[in-house]
Amino acid sequence: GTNVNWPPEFCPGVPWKGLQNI
Amino acid sequence: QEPLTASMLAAAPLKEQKQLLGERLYPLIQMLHPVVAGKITGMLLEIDNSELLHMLESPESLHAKVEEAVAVLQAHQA
Repeated sequence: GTNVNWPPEFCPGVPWKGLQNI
Repeated sequence: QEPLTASMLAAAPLKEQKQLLGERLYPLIQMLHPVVAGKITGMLLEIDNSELLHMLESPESLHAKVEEAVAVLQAHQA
């Protein structure tokens, strides 16, 4: 199924949320 | 702004490393694809740091990776 939270978007100055995928 | 080096990254915890790389990559990617820059940067940050550092030093490899990510993103959104 498509994971609607992917990709974990990067916003400057905002802590990136993608770490749990690594 | 001084170039980001492997030793600078090694001194930081992983979370900071990814943030540092993201803050450097985002503006470069925004020049190529302003609308999806956040998504593309998020995708590329999942790559290992040594390759991300290389992309910061080599515009051609950054450009190639960005185009690859755009294609994956479009396929994902289709």
